[in-house]
Amino acid sequence: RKETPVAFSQYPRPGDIPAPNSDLPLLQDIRVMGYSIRTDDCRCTVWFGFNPNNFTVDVKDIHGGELYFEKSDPNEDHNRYNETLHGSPLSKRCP
Amino acid sequence: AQRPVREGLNVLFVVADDLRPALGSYGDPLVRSPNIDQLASRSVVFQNAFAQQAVCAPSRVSFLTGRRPDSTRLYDFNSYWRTHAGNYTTLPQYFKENGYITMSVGKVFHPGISSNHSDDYPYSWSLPAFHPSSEKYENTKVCRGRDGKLHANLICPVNVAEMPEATLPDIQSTEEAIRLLKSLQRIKRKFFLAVGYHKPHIPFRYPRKFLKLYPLENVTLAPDPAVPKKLPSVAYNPWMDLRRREDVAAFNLSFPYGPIPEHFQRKIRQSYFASVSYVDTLVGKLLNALDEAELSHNTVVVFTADHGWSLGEHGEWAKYSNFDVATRVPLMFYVPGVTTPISDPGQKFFPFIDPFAQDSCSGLPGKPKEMVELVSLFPTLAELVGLAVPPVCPQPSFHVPLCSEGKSLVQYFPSSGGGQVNHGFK
Repeated sequence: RKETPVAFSQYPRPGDIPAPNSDLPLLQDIRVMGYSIRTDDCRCTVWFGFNPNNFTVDVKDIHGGELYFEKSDPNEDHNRYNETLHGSPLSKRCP
Repeated sequence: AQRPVREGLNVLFVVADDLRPALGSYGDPLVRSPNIDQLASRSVVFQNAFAQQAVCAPSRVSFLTGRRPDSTRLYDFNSYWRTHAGNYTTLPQYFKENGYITMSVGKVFHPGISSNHSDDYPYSWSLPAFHPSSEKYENTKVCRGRDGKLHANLICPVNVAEMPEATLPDIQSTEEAIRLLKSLQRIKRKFFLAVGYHKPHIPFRYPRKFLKLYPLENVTLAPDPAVPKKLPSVAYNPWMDLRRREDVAAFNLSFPYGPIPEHFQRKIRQSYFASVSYVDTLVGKLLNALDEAELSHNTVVVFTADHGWSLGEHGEWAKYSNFDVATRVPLMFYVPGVTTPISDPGQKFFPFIDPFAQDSCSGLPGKPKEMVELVSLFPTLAELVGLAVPPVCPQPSFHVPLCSEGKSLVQYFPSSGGGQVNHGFK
């Protein structure tokens, strides 16, 4: 009950490259699902492989990542996701 | 602390379509929204409220069932949760089953397959949902172009008298909602009235006079109109719905990243803001009618939107992404006797404010800034009016008709006793 308040959002995509159906893919065309967690410090989104037949994600199949820090980058223009790889201290600042 | 609950209150649930918090009460310096700001001044306002998916049907089914898209299994527009995921009790259905008369006016559920072509009637509503008759013209050629001909444009300020049926959908919805409020005053039954506005969803078809509020020279571009260098391509949405409108198609923009010419970017932003002021005026008329019907003293008013809309930030337009501008929404709760002092029937809280005569209020210091989610609407409204709060959903919950994946936000409200929110602005 003392957890940090967070907000979750998600968005589906048919693939990694923008296509005419990227905005609104039909269920059977969804191959990637981007899950976001938003805290008051940051937003982290990871785009996972998605299977529309059984509604599951493959957490090892990562198609992209986003990480924005609210204080220094409130407009979400500087993606620092890759800087969190390999145990960078940045990863400790956000889930 | 005592929870701020007042049993038996009515609910007026107002939802706008594609409305990011471009409102005076959220600190927007340009947008004139004096009626929504007035509501905000009597409400708990959440500054960091987020939708669960930035597109209409999945977001609406999510907050109306209190479940996330992974539980409704609706990510597009093409399935009905009761047969596709689980036979979930909805927010209005819960009120209906607890003695409320429940009514839907305009776009509350997304129409079509995702609400069983019936707006989930009769499960959710006591009466068939009302849809304005002029809605069918929304995507037809009704916008007068420079060539004098009619087009299906993105930017479509109109002379309402020249429109088919001489009206617009949101005007009709407001008239119907006001008619219902007058009826509800007479029959004296607890009610849950949901009013869904179609704007500022595209096309920007709105009364031309609202353009005057936003001279083009005052309209800036987005502060960050370029696609960010390190944005993964999968995160980018190519805003196809804009490209298909005749006035945008005429630019022959390159796909997917080709920018819209700057002068047209300004015009899109201008018309978005004008559409917001148009909705604000209608919300003002609706709330004034709540006053006139002597229902403001015993009706909770919720104002929110299904999701936001990119206005050129990151080289993007429309919704369809996880950016804050697409997922963040306005969210405010007016609770008589909680966010305002206890009042008598007939007391006026929401006199209509003409946006052409009065500026907006800007900024609301001291308002709750916790991260909250639209999926929490269901338990919050249940608790505010004294209904049992739906239990937290187990995982998975496909077999559980009544539960919530959100949590009541009542903890952020002032404690009961008629305390007034300290708004810190005039």
